[in-house]
Amino acid sequence: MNIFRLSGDVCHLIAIIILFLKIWRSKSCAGISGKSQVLFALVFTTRYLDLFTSYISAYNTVMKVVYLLLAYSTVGLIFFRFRNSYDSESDSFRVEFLLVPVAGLSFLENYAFTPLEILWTFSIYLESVAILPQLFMITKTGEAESITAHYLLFLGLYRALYLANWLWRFHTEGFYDQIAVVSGVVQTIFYCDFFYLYFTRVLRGSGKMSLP
Amino acid sequence: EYNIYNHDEL
Repeated sequence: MNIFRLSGDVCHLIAIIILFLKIWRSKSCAGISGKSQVLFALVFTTRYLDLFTSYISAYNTVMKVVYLLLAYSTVGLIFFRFRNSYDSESDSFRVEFLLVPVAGLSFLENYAFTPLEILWTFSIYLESVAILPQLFMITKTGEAESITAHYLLFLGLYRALYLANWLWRFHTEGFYDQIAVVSGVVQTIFYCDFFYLYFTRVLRGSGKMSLP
Repeated sequence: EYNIYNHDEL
């Protein structure tokens, strides 16, 4: 464990908590892509099956359980409890265009052709594109509440910090997980445009982040 | 040598 990875995990947890609390307290999921949240729940489900097969550390186990609980709770809030505020019109990204290529690639490019390993690979590839429905929804509505922007900021920072973690681990222990690194770079690149908007608009205190 | 299969990262 190193500071980059720990702060990455903390950012990830903060992002997930920000989103959950935003929906819970405002009793509305307006502006939130339910599709992205379903994809994230799928990412955690396919990645954390090793909860039942291998024990790494208390931290690892606790964080996986917390991520799974919050992810499914958020999906539950969006599609059940506050479903009347779910803007399915704007959340129109065709997720099959993500799922099919990601599933295909995870069968072609993986470390081992075993069920757990292919599911892990699927989750890595899927995570790199899971935010696209949310980013697409924001470009479609043309704006995002600043709380949603903060959520995206922490979510983008988390994987960027993981890139630093992989640099550090490569430098200190020769660790190199090519699938995770390449996907992490792609994932972070998708946030670059948002980061620019965030630091030029949201931080100007304009309340909402309105896209050009 | 790091065993790539036991993914120890979240």
